[in-house]
Amino acid sequence: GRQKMLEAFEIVNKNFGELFSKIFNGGHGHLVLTEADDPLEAGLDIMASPPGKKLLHRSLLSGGEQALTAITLIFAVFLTNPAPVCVLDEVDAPLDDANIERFCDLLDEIKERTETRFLIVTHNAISMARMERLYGVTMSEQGVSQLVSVDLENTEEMRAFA
Amino acid sequence: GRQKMLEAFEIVNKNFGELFSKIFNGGHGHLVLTEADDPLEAGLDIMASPPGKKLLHRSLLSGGEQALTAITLIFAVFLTNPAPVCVLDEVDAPLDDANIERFCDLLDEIKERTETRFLIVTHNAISMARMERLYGVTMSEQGVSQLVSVDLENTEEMRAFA
Amino acid sequence: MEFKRIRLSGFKSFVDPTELIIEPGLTGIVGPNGCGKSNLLEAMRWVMGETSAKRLRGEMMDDVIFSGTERRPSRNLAEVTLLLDNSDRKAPAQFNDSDELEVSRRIERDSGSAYRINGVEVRARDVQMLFADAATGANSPSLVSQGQVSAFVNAKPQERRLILEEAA
Amino acid sequence: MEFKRIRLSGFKSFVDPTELIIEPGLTGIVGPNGCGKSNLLEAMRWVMGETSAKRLRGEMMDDVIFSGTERRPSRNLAEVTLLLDNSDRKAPAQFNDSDELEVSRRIERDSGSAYRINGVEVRARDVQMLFADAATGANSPSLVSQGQVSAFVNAKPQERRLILEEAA
Ligand SMILES: Nc1ncnc2c1ncn2[C@@H]1O[C@H](COP(=O)(O)OP(=O)(O)OP(=O)(O)O)[C@@H](O)[C@H]1O
Ligand SMILES: Nc1ncnc2c1ncn2[C@@H]1O[C@H](COP(=O)(O)OP(=O)(O)OP(=O)(O)O)[C@@H](O)[C@H]1O
Ligand SMILES: [Mg+2]
Ligand SMILES: [Mg+2]
Repeated sequence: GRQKMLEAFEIVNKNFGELFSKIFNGGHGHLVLTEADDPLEAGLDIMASPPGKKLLHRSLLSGGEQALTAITLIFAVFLTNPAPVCVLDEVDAPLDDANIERFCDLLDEIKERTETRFLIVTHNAISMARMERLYGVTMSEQGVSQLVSVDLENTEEMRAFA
Repeated sequence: GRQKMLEAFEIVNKNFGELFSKIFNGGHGHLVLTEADDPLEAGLDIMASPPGKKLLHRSLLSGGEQALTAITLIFAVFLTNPAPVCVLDEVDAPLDDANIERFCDLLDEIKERTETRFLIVTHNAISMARMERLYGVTMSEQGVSQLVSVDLENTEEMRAFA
Repeated sequence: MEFKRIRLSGFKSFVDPTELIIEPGLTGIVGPNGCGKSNLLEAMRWVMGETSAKRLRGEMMDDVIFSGTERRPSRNLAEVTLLLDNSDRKAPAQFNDSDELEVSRRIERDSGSAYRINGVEVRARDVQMLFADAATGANSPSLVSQGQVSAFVNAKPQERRLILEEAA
Repeated sequence: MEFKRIRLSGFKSFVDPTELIIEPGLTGIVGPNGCGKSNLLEAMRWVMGETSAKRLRGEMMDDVIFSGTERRPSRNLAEVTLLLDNSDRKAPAQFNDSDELEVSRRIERDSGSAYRINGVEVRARDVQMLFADAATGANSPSLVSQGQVSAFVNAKPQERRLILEEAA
């Protein structure tokens, strides 16, 4: 039990460090087990310093930096035990355009390394453009949802769904 | 004390109802004092039904609908006692393009009705375009912030700041 | 295990039967605020055995049943069906002789949920186990609901450690 | 009361002296993640008398002092100054004979904050009262910090009622 937990921690930590530097274009991140000698009781803390910045308390990171760090951890865990499907609901909301491109690069990489199928809800035009296909949800009748196919080649149509 | 509270509530409720229908392009919203006979002890609950939809428990509203409802309440309170400055940090993050336009219409209206000066942090290109001027925050030296003026007429420059 | 498609009927704002084909790679789901995107994702968590109404933004599980609009009456029944590919034959013995698995959950107002795998009634636990063995499930870190990222950021270390347990 | 400009020096990532002119109407503040936009807004709350380090994302108030980068050493001092127009003469008596009010707050590592209005040292309370009388202040509903809207949405009715008190 404890051994398994420590082994899992080591792998997640390694993945986290790699993905962090990739998605932050530099900098350094790692995980620590906290608050107990028994790893089965410990908490999981994140140490993150974006490129050029000092390691400060995690709460001082910006909204976008915190989101990116959490996404990195979720994917680090994910890579240790890939799931058949990954569903992300608007995780790109606090990210700026450059970080959204890097986030999509990360998705492409994970897609290559695993057999996972992704369902990604987004309002962002950049994320939309990086998808392989789009489904639009509409309510042409008020309060009633319907699913339609959206043509990725048709920028006008896509924008209407942003 | 109690009388003043009830009077304030009535005004805020009236403002809330008006702004709600405006920003949701229909529908109906109002406030209720809950959980106590003494308004000084009561809580403030929100009843919101977007156009065409039934009044359901507030938690069932979508992320964007909940944000819009909270923004409406904040402005409803604001109008009863306008402040000299209003500072909004990325409140448009969960909104789709159409709602961001309506949110900016609301800002224009409040700006006309009051003397308030607005500072609005955003990543969204539509919100940026609706501002009267833009200041960019940069970190050309890692970890050190600087303020620069951004030309609203220069779409390329603006996009670089999204 | 591979996910192939999901069908909904009467689930939240998806009152009319709807089908989403789940294809390989990256599929984007887009649309205006309030149109039903999160509802669609919640249907997947729900059929995988989500037991908490709160995690589905409701106060009780009946809240996932279509409750009507100004024009349409409410329903008393909601059903979601997930079609899975089982050609790798990694399912539990009792279901492992089929190439495909159809997992469905149905809820009737005031009478609770019923689960089926390939037409056979099973317990919620059987469905949860099926997905847990395939490194997924309603509580898997691979299903990130709206706003969950910021909750994760602000979580206490103890809470965040639960995610590590999903990897172990 | 009208807000005219804010100056920062040594405050979080704004180590070098910075000035923002606050003009009428809508001013947008833009830039990449982590560049300092929220820090700039927090400087305004801070000089208005914010007492909670937590609400400024820190663990203690010294966290607002520039803590250095790989290239620059940390500072021991942070100062923010707000310039207000007082031509409507609505300020408290002791400051009401000037057209302008300059409110400043300075913090020194390990020795706490000092407030001044027009050069005269005052208590935090005086600064808070000055802004409260003008329907603003660090805790005014007109200052919405990042993520506060979703917190508001999920707040209990009791917590939300506090906002009503700001209007009364
Ligand atoms: N049981 C139900 N019956 C009918 N409609 C429902 C039910 N539960 C929720 N809804 C409706 O579904 C809508 C929310 O849908 P959803 O959360 O999927 O939106 P969304 O597309 O994710 O929007 P956003 O982009 O803002 O997150 C609400 O307006 C609500 O009225
Ligand atoms: N005391 C300090 N000294 C130096 N740098 C600091 C200090 N406190 C915070 N920072 C830095 O400020 C950055 C965060 O700035 P801020 O929150 O203003 O970003 P932002 O522009 O609002 O980004 P976002 O768009 O992601 O919300 C962090 O990267 C952090 O390292
Ligand atoms: Mg949603
Ligand atoms: Mg910010």
